[in-house]
Amino acid sequence: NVAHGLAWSFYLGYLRLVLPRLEDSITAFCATHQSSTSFWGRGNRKLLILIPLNANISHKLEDEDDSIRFYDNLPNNEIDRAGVRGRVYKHSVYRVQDEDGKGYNCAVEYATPLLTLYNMSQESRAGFGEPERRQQVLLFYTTLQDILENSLECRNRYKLILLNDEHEDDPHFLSKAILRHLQQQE
Amino acid sequence: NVAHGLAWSFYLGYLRLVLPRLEDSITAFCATHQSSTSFWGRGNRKLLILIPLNANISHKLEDEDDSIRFYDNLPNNEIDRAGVRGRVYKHSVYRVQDEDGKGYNCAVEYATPLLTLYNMSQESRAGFGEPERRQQVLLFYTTLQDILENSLECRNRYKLILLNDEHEDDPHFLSKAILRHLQQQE
Ligand SMILES: Nc1nc(=O)c2ncn([C@@H]3O[C@@H]4COP(=O)(O)O[C@H]5[C@@H](O)[C@H](n6cnc7c(N)ncnc76)O[C@@H]5COP(=O)(O)O[C@@H]3[C@@H]4O)c2[nH]1
Repeated sequence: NVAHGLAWSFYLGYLRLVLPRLEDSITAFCATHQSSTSFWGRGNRKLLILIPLNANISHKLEDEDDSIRFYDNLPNNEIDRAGVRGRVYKHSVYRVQDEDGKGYNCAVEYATPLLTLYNMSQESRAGFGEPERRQQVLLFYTTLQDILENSLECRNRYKLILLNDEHEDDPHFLSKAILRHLQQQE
Repeated sequence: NVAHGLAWSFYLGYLRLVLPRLEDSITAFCATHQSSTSFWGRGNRKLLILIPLNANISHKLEDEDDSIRFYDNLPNNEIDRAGVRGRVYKHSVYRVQDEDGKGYNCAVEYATPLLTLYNMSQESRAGFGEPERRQQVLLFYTTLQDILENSLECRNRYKLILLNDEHEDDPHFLSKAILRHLQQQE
């Protein structure tokens, strides 16, 4: 089950390394981006992880929804990993506007392993196709949820946002999904 | 089968992106490190990927073998990926000395997904243990070999080095394994 291994890999090789440092990164960011501090709500100091059921991943969020704008990157984290010296781990900050024009900052990104699931479903030699893919995305989501809920280092530092693609025809589908989660926290 | 998915992830999310750019990165590196040019043999312009059968991965190669020294990093590649803007991909260059004291430069690193295999085998909730791990490393190696041999973008730009841990008591086991592959090319 590919999704099971990818969820563990995402936790062991990424979230477990970066989530404990997230609070400090955001604090450092606010120190160098003073005008942005008011846009970070209390609940926004988490990494928002987008999980689209159809594994359709964009490389730039503003391509999906014009209520979303790239703002800047959080400071780099450099970690020696498996022979690569100072491998760089970072997150991007986006500003999301609600329907009243109010702006919210957040560190948000897609769950990268879904790119692997998507690409594997396109490669005949990888052994699974589009029909299994949705199932695998759900398995990835539930496995990851389970791992993170039991992780002391990651607790309260993330939010998994499962995106049901049924409303993709709404041009503000993504910003609304993000805002629902951000506003929930306040 | 976890190893199957991790091999595909390693190819689709990393090698397919970075190997086509490797030649240019090494050329740029030699331009800024003029004294190093004589240390790059003809066969050394490939990424050497270390695959230890016991999945025992170091973060710094010189910790394994004092005939190996960290030299510098290749220039950064920045790619927008899944919402992270300018995600950084780079390789580390090490200088490896043979028994006559002759030095060779090479871009070398461990296959990072093996860290996931190792860590999963330590986590009871991940569903596999140490006995299965060696089997999974072999499956990772054969799957990756198969994928790469059929990849036009990656052809001739890498070398997979399977490390049998039976000679780990030799303090120069790693440098000798690397040199065997480097000298093969000349
Ligand atoms: N958003 C995001 N930002 C990151 O910096 C990052 N680093 C890892 N990951 C994801 O976490 C998981 C574990 O990573 P690991 O390093 O074991 O495997 C990685 C690793 O073996 C290799 N790889 C990817 N990027 C690099 C890199 N910059 N340097 C070396 N190896 C890399 O290719 C595998 C797949 O990468 P992704 O498909 O991008 O997703 C990974 C993976 O799902 C990241 N996700």
